Amino acid sequence: GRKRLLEAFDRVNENFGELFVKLFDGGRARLELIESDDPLSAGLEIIANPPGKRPTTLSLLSGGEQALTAMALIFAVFLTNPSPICVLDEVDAPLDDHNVERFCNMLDAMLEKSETRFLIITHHALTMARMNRLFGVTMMERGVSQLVSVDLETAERLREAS
Amino acid sequence: GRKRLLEAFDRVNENFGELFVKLFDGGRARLELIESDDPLSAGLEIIANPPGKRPTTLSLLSGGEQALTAMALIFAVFLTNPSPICVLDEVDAPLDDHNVERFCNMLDAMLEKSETRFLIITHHALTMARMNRLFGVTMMERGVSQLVSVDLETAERLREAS
Amino acid sequence: MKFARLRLSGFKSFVEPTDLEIKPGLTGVVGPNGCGKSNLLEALRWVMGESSYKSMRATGMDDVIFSGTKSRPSRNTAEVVVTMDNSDHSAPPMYNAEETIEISRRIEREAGSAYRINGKDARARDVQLLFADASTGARSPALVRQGQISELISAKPQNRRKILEEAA
Amino acid sequence: MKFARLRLSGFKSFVEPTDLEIKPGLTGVVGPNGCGKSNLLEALRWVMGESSYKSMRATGMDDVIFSGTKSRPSRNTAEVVVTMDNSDHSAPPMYNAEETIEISRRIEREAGSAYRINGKDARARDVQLLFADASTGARSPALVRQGQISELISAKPQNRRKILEEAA
Ligand SMILES: Nc1ncnc2c1ncn2[C@@H]1O[C@H](COP(=O)(O)OP(=O)(O)OP(=O)(O)O)[C@@H](O)[C@H]1O
Ligand SMILES: Nc1ncnc2c1ncn2[C@@H]1O[C@H](COP(=O)(O)OP(=O)(O)OP(=O)(O)O)[C@@H](O)[C@H]1O
Ligand SMILES: [Mg+2]
Ligand SMILES: [Mg+2]
Repeated sequence: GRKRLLEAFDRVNENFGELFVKLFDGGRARLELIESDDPLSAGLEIIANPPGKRPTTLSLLSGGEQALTAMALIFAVFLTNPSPICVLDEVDAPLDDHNVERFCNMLDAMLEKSETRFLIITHHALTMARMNRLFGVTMMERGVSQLVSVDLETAERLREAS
Repeated sequence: GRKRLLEAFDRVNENFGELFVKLFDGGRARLELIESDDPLSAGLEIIANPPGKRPTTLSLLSGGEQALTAMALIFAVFLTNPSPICVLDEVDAPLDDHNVERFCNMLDAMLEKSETRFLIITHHALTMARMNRLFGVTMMERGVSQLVSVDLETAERLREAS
Repeated sequence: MKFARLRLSGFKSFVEPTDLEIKPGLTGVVGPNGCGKSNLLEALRWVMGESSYKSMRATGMDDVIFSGTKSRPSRNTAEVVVTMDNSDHSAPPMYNAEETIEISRRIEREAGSAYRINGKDARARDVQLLFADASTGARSPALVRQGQISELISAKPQNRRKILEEAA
Repeated sequence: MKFARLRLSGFKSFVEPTDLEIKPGLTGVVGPNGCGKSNLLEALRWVMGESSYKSMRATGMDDVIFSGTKSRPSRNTAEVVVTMDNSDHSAPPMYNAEETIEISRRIEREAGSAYRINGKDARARDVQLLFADASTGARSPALVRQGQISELISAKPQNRRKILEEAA
């Protein structure tokens, strides 16, 4: 149990370091086990610095930097055992346009590594533009959801509908 | 103490109900004191329904509906004792375009009710377009922030810079 | 095993039978606030055997059944069916003969949930094990709920460590 | 009393003296992730007497001092000055004669903070009371931190009630 957790930690830490550098185009990040010598009761800390900045714990980064770093961690775990389906619900909400683009680049990179099918729920026009296809959810009748296939132009209008 | 809290509750509840209807263009919302007969140790619950939907507690609404409802509560408190300054840090992140517009309408309405000066931190192009002026924060030198006055076109480019 | 389709009927705001095709690559899901996008993810986790109604934004499991609107009465049952493409025959031996595998979960008000795998009654545990065997499931780290990233960021280090246990 | 200007010097990523003019109406603040927008709100709350470094995303109050980059050394002091327009003479009697009131807070590494009101030394309490009297302050409900809305939504009802106590 202890041995397996430490092996998982090493593999996730390695993936995490690489994914962080890809997402931030530089910088460095690592995971640390803290608060206990026993990994089974330790805490998981994240030390990271975007390029040009000093390393700090996750809690001291900006909102968008935290979200991108957490995404790197989630995908680091994902890569150790890729699932056949991945659903991301509005994870791009705190990202600026530049980081949304890097997030989408990472999704494309994930496609090359596994046969995972992705469902990406988003309000971001840039993310929509990077998808292979779009489904719109509407409530033409109040309180009743319907699914429709949409192209990018319709999606623009759908986002703004009430 | 108890009497003052109950009076505050009533005033906030009244403002909250009105602001919710303005933000959602209908529906209904109210506050409730729960878990204790003594208001000083009671919990604050929020029961709300957007137009056409059944009333539920805040936790059962969608992400954007929750954010908009929480904004109504924050401004309901604000209106009982308007402060000379109000700063909102990326509160529009989970909102779709239509709700961003309603959020900006509410800000305009607040301007008419008090002399409060607003600082609105945002990544949303629609919000930026509704501001009276824009300041951009940049890091031309890594790790060093600078403030610049920007017009809307520059803001577009700034949002996308790395 | 690959995910091919998700069908919702009476599940939360999806009162009418609704098919979501799950195709290869990146599928975007868009729409205004409150239109039902997050309900789709909840339906997927629910049919894979999610047992905690709290993680489904509900105060009891019956809350996932369509509760009615001003113009429609509430329903008494909800059902979600997920169709798996098993043409690579990577499913557990018990189901591996089939080219497609259908897992369904149906709930009736005040009568609980019933599961089926390819039409045969199954227990929640069977369904959970089937998906666990395929490196997925209701608690898969690859299913990121709305706000879960914020939770991870503000979580105590002790709680964050649990994400590693998923990988172990 | 109206807020007129905020000046930061050595505060977090604002190492160079920086002036933020606070004008009537709606002022938008924009820029990429990590460029320093939230630091501006923290500077405002800090000069108004915020005593909890945890609410400043810091592990100690010295963390608000510019900590250096690859090309610049760290600083030993940080200062924030807020200038209030008191032409309506609504300030507390002690300061009400002045047309403008300057409140400053300066911190020195391992030596703590020092406050001044119009150049005269003041205690943190004096500053906090001055702003409380003007219906504002570091804990004003009108200062909404990034992520605070999510906190309010997921807060226990007991903790949510505290927002009412602000109004009482
Ligand atoms: N049992 C139910 N019956 C009918 N409608 C329900 C039920 N449970 C939830 N809903 C409705 O589903 C809606 C929430 O949908 P959902 O959370 O999927 O929205 P969303 O598209 O993710 O929005 P956002 O962009 O704000 O996150 C709510 O408005 C709620 O009224
Ligand atoms: N003491 C310090 N010295 C130097 N830089 C600091 C200090 N404290 C924080 N920073 C830097 O300030 C940056 C955070 O800025 P801030 O949180 O204001 O960004 P933001 O513009 O709000 O971003 P976002 O859009 O992601 O929320 C961090 O990258 C951090 O490196
Ligand atoms: Mg949602
Ligand atoms: Mg920020």
